[in-house]
Amino acid sequence: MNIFRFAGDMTHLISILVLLLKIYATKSCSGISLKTQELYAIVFVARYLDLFTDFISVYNTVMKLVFIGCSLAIVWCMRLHRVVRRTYNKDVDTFRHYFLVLGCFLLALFVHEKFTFQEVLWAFSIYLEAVAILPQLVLLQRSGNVDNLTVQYVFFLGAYRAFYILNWIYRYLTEPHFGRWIASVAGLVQTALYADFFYYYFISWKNNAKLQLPA
Amino acid sequence: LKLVDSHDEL
Repeated sequence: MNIFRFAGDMTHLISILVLLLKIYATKSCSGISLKTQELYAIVFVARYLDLFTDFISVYNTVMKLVFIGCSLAIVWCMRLHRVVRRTYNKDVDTFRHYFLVLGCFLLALFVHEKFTFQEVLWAFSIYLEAVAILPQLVLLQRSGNVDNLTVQYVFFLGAYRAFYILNWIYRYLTEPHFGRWIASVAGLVQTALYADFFYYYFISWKNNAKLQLPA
Repeated sequence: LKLVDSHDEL
């Protein structure tokens, strides 16, 4: 464990807590893409299949349970909570995310570390996580004025994988045979997708104005 | 429980 990875995990945890806070405090999920949340639930379930078979550390197991639990709770809340579900605007959340699931699964069938059930699903979850934010970014661009908590949620979600890139560089430099290419390349793509969001986030922060993404 | 380091990251 290195500081970059720990910072990444904490930033990831913060992003999920910010989202839960927004939904719980405002009893609303307006501006949040249910499709992105569903993709994240699939990512965590597909990636943490080894939860009960491989023990790495208490930290690892606890964080996996938290990520799976929170992502399922958010999807449940947005779909079934009698108050919150009414604030979900499916007319703007129209990204066809099933194509992302299919595309990532097909890619995982061809590019993986080992052709085993668990490894193919692990690669699938890595690819899917890289593109899972797309429905949310599209929704942000569609719904002009976005509340602050939603913007913070997307910011922390983007920042966490940037920390992971530093972690992979650090591990590549310090561990002899560290070759985590699937995760590193997908992580670069994932962070690059946030590039324009980060740019407009920084501009809005500098001008102390609300985030305005170009439509 | 086998200890693996194949995917030790979250």
